[in-house]
Amino acid sequence: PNRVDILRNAMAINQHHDAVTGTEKQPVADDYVMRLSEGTESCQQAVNDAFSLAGLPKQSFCNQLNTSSCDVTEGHDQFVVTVYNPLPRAVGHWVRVPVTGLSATVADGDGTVVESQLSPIPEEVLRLPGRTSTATYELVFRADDLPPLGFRSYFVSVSASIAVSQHMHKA
Amino acid sequence: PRQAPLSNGHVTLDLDPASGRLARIRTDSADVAVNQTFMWYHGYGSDKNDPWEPQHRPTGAYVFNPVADAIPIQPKDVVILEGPLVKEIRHSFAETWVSQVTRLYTGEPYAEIEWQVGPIPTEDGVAKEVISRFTSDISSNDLFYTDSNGRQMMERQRDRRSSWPLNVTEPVSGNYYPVNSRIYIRDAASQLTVLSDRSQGGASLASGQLELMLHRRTVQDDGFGVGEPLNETAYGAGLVVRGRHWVLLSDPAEGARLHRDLAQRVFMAPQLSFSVAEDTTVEEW
Repeated sequence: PNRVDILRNAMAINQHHDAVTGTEKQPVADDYVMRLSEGTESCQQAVNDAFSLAGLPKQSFCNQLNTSSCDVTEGHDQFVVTVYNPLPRAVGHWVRVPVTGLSATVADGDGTVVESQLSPIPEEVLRLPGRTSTATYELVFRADDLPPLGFRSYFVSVSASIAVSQHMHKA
Repeated sequence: PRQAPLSNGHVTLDLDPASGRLARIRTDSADVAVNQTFMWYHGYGSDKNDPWEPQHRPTGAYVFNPVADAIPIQPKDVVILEGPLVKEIRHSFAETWVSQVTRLYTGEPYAEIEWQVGPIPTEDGVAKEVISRFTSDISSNDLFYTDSNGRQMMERQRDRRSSWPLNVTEPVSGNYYPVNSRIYIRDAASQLTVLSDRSQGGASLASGQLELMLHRRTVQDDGFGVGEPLNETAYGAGLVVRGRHWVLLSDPAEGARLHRDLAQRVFMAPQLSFSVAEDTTVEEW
């Protein structure tokens, strides 16, 4: 099957009024979520194939960034963030990724250092029920001038030893 | 408490020095007193009521039936974090199940509010429906604007329907409209637009005011067919929701340009993917 169609079908089902408004019974809500999850995963596989044509290594997708959690970024000292722009015009985007280190360096495709900032993750997020992440900071940087329907990648090095968060202070 | 305003070059936020809450937003083209806070509606119904009696219809999946006006949630602490790229105002509240972070990214024309609500406590048997309300000195009278399922913006008039005479029996919920992407109020000088990251209910219940429903937890079925209260007990505690609002303040003449551009950027936001690069250097990469 066309792997993108799995998400198309799930989205079509989720346009039923019960899914839009939340008037479905809980097991039905769970089923809607399962279908969307399967469709999303299938699309991610398709995206991975497309990226491999462009010479990129196998990509991971962090589906729990909404809880400031990501296995790759918080579990490794060096990783690459690839930012794909689905719009047909160039845009900039503020990237936020959870990390466990105390300092970080971000470089663009030319090896040029990109300005970045570490922000502590709010206490209320750290205490979220079910959150197992060890990340305590979010790395923030701007992905500038993302090409239309294209991507840029950024090389991130995280260190646990040097505190560079002196820019941040409590008022 | 903080006296100095927080600015990113385009948007300046003034905080009330006494409470630490947002007091004023200033941008390149507008300057408006704005207060924003969490509130909650006490939803009608208890497990002693009969959902099949319309006069005792509980609030639930199909109906929003508040008992009275919204109750404010008192602010507790404010912490300000200033960095080279983003400045943050972190508000906590007397109720520990709500919090928010307001962000100013360098050079952007908006303020971002990341809100978090839940698990909403219902051990007291009270349904709670949590909103974020913006109160400003914009003279919007009884008009406000919402999108219609992501299509064009529609003018809404409080306590009125365009094609039939409305007998107002539900002054709150009767003025709620679907907000799929944005809601705004305006007068001759200023326009306050709030973009949401998900479909929510929205209203303007007074001139200069707009509100968005963030989260609901009810204690009883509303009798319209779903057969369950809105009460998901993930991790045994009820759902926590975390989302974002983007706040734009501008001259009305440039409001549409700003909110259309921002809507494209946030609703078709760039997608992130990651790969491990432990055994390489940036030069090799």
